[in-house]
Amino acid sequence: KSRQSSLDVFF
Amino acid sequence: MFKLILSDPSIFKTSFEAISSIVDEVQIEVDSDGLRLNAIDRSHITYVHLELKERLFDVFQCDEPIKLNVDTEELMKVLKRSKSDDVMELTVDGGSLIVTFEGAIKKTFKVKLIDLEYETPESPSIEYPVKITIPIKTLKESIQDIEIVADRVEFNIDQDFLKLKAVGEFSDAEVEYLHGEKVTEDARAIFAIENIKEMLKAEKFADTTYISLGDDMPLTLTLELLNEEGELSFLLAPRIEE
Repeated sequence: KSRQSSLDVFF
Repeated sequence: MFKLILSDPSIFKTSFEAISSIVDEVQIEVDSDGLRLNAIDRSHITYVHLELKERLFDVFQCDEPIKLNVDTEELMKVLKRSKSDDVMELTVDGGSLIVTFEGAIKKTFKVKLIDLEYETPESPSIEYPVKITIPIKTLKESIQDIEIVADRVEFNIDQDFLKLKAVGEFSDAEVEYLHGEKVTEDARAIFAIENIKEMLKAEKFADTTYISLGDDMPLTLTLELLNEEGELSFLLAPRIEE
């Protein structure tokens, strides 16, 4: 199982 | 005075093939150094950056910095009407971007400038442990191999290989590419194939692609033109295993 992460944590 | 002329519109067309499949709207910034844009999709999964240096253009007149907000789908429809031996000219008139293609015939399109609905954050600077090069056609073929079994792919880079792996319901697949780079750390992350295919629509932009990777970090795919006249890069958020 995997979930799509967001780029927000890298900004 | 604002006028840009490009004797080969394919760079523009190819870039927007990918950009328009990722984002609905973009702000194109032009100043004396060149043209650039940064955009992120609404779900904040893919970030795209395009830069075309002033010296890439046959004519580059831009007296003062200008921001052109366009609907990418509308611009793409226009760019699709160009032929590779056309000369493309970009000017601005009132609230429109004027795009002309001149070859055997001359075509003029007026694309309305729009108000942007949301702002794009500055490109994040991420330190990566691993960076390799791969011909973009090789990467594209590898993704095509993987996608027959699954909709997500694991990128795995060790000191010798880039391995793409997928575990499907009925079949598994693994593609190995000997990268020939000096890599001292391993890196592994999983991505949605659908998002990777959007980025690969820009395959004709440049032959050489750089892949930057780290464990569960975003994938950075950078396409660079000869003599650093232009760059198209993407940042794709990983899928995280639970």
